[in-house]
Amino acid sequence: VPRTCDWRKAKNIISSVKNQGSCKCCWAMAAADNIQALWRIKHQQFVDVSVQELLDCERCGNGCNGGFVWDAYLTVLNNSGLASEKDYPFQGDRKPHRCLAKKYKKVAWIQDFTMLSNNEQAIAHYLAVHGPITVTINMKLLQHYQKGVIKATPSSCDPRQVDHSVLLVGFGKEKEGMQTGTVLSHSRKRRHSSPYWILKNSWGAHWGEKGYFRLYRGNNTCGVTKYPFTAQVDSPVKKARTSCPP
Amino acid sequence: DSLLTKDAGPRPLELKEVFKLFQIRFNRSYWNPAEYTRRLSIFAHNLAQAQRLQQEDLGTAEFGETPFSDLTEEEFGQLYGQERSPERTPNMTKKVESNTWGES
Repeated sequence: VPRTCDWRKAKNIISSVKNQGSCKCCWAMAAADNIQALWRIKHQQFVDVSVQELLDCERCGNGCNGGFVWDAYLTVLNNSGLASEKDYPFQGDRKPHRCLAKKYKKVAWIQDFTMLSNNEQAIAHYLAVHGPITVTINMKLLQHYQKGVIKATPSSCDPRQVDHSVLLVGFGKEKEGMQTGTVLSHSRKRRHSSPYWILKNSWGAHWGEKGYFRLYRGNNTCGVTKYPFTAQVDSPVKKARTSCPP
Repeated sequence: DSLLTKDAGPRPLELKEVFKLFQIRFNRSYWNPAEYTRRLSIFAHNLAQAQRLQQEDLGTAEFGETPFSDLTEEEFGQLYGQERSPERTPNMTKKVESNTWGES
């Protein structure tokens, strides 16, 4: 596992930070970000996939009321691919829309999806080798988060109560020497340098660290290891024709 | 009493000033005075909560005013969290075991 990994530094892999607004679609945005990042890495082809298609065509069809990343992957598998964001744009409202999956050309496909091991070292290795993945965390502390690395305990952020899906785009270690800061008009001493995860949120680029935030890496902060999911992307496989008589 | 009054005097004004700046920064308006007062109270509670988190945090995170500072914890959860709690993951998923990492 490398010491650091930040997929934002790779050109045209991570798309701009989205804003889910009043639609509770973090699950769809995280899954879409995962699929398009992996597609871009694997095929060196710049695609922006449709979040709205995931919302409209999810099994229950009310994607703005919340969901899980595996709902998104199942939708992509059921619809045999995903249209582009340009053709099928995000509406950002809570009202249900008709599924228009058949209307538009598909630009990305997945063959499967996988839940990774909950070992943080293994997750880091997978991320470094394959690309960004989705995780679901307890978002409680994000309400007041501005910047820096969140290091919580199970009592301050219960790792079992996960309720927000985001894209894990990298990891690193905070450098020594950046140990003082001014917070709420009084300064305090910082603790040791700490390893961290870099996560992409879907609350706009003005939130947190330009739309991103960091969690401490190594103690399952806020349940980051509970549901590490990723798609496996590839072009659709043509079924082999058989000549065997029925 | 007089000391308390003196000390407590400027605080509401300061808080209101901070809240006014928050409203401007995040384009917030409230439709009636009662709602304004309620949001001001939530805002004050959240600033105190952020300060508490700041003291408890073991990392380098900074907590304070955010676009969600006029929401209660429950409202924030309802607006941005997932309603359903995932009781189990789908059957078709599989775990990638750590002993396969070396292959790539």
